[in-house]
Amino acid sequence: IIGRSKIDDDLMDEVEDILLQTDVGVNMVSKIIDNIRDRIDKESANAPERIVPFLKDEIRSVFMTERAPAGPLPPSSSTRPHVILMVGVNGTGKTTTIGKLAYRYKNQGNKVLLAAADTFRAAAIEQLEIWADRADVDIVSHQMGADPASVAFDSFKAARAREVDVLIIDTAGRLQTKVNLMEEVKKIKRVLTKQQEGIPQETLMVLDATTGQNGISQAKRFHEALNLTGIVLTKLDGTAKGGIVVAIKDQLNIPVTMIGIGENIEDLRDFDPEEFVDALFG
Amino acid sequence: ELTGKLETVFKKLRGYGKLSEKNIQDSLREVRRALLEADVHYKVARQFIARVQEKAIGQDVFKSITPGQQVIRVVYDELTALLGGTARDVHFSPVPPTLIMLVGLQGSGKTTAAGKLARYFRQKGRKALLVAADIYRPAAIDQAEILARSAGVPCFHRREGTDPVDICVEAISFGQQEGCDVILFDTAGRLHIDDEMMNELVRIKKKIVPHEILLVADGMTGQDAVNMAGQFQAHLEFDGILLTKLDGDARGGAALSMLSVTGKPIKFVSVGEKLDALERFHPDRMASRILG
Ligand SMILES: Nc1nc2c(ncn2[C@@H]2O[C@H](COP(=O)(O)OP(=O)(O)OP(=O)(O)O)[C@@H](O)[C@H]2O)c(=O)[nH]1
Ligand SMILES: Nc1nc2c(ncn2[C@@H]2O[C@H](COP(=O)(O)OP(=O)(O)OP(=O)(O)O)[C@@H](O)[C@H]2O)c(=O)[nH]1
Ligand SMILES: [Mg+2]
Ligand SMILES: [Mg+2]
Repeated sequence: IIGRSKIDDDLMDEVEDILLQTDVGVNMVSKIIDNIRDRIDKESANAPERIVPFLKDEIRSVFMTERAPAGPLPPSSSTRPHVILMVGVNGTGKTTTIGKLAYRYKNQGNKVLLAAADTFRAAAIEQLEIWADRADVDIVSHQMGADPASVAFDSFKAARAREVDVLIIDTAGRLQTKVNLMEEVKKIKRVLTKQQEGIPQETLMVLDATTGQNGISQAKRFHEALNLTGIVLTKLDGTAKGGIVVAIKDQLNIPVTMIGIGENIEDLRDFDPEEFVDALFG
Repeated sequence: ELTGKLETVFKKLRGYGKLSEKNIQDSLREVRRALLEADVHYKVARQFIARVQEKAIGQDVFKSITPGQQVIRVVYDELTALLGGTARDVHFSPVPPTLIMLVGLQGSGKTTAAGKLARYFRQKGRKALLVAADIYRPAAIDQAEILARSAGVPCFHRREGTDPVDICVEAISFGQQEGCDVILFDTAGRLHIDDEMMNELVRIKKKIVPHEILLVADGMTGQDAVNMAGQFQAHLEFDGILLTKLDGDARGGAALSMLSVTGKPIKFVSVGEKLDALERFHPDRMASRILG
């Protein structure tokens, strides 16, 4: 951008490359570039130094339309427990994120309960038990191979009985194309909704920031199956930009509520569109 | 067989004679789009397209297919050749045990891959040992033990002590005593920009001198594949890639990106959570998958 006297095709090609690198995807890039071109024409602002502010503006506005509040929802005492269902494909950081979230809610003075409803993967229950211990919260678990829906069911009963403020349910990683696994997670949600209308209040899909265009397919299918309330974007402490969430917000209007920035219990932040957009071009 | 939107674009390009530069340019614009949608890194896509352009120019058009289809054929052949170009066998040591180290980002599928490889080698009549060298992740050792048991192999681990390098060294003596001829070292997930953790891998490598280092990479990785693979290569000089979670609908363009930037072949693909879901890499199948 520096040293350019006007906005020309070469510059726009470079802008395209910068955008592509962030994983927003080729369709989103075309859309953004078209809007930038329109804006340059309208404002007859053939000034290269206007490009980056235009880009940031353009992307920020994707997050600002129909904007939901960022961060975890505060539990409302009238609809206790506040139930959060964590879902997503394999290895994205669901179990770790639950540990972080439990810690945060606990420090805010909430009574927190975790449910180990990943009864499939080796040592999944043990892993969540360690996080429960670190966050100093209780956990409901059965044994490996148990029906995840029954773990969810029992955890809700326990949450009611123990007057828990927040119940967070861990589920097994699953690829969105596996019909039987998507049916399984739909059943977990149904079982909860049958117990109390309106729960789970949050259904969060955990998405790895290194994920490319498949993120859209993940969001689409998990949303169709479960009606997602938000996305947690993890591993932003790496070099991946996580730009796929721009396309997801644009196409499906699912907001990012939190981001994971490391493997420790405090490495969770509320999503800040300003910071995120700045980091895209960082 | 390439289907879908690429075909419809190419149906428009009919005619005989030589492939014109215009035919090729138009077709390649669509191919570039398909590659980017498939998560191929934008620079890698550009280089690949340039290569294909050179190959395609001046080719005679055959009467039975459209020029566009012909360009696709050149693309497919070139992609298959690139992906399959380098030798893809695991480096086995003439003197056992063969030492294989698994490295990669958090959550890419290393521990599961260690179990799969253990089972794979056991099926080939080898005596494998799985080493649980991840001392950080909660219940990592439990996970490795359970997978080793399913694979029917022993699992070396140390619950006290804090240096993965020592664990790996001890594991080798143990493996030799047990008459193992393949030892699989599962390491903790880490960021390529975490110098301390990358240094840990370098220390393990220097100490045990593995015959094979496999980068375990998630098949749905986007543009970051180039950074990640490039950095792991710079620190470690790995031997091959094991691409995971290809049982989903990710196109897997990261395969081409990582191969282009490191020159290292994809040796295995993981296509499911179960231990039997491991295959040798097939470049032609990957080429079709990337092209959508
Ligand atoms: N660097 C980094 N690593 C993370 C982050 N969140 C999770 N991880 C790591 O990612 C790996 C996978 O995390 P898990 O919590 O087991 O992921 P999961 O989604 O529960 O995995 P499955 O249950 O197997 O599907 C672990 O090594 C975590 O420490 C993050 O924000 N940054
Ligand atoms: N569907 C599918 N899931 C896979 C595949 N390979 C691994 N997984 C799953 O991916 C998740 C992460 O696998 P792990 O083996 O724990 O990954 P890891 O690289 O060891 O993770 P860290 O040690 O935390 O870095 C688990 O849920 C695995 O079951 C695969 O090929 N397909
Ligand atoms: Mg988990
Ligand atoms: Mg592991």
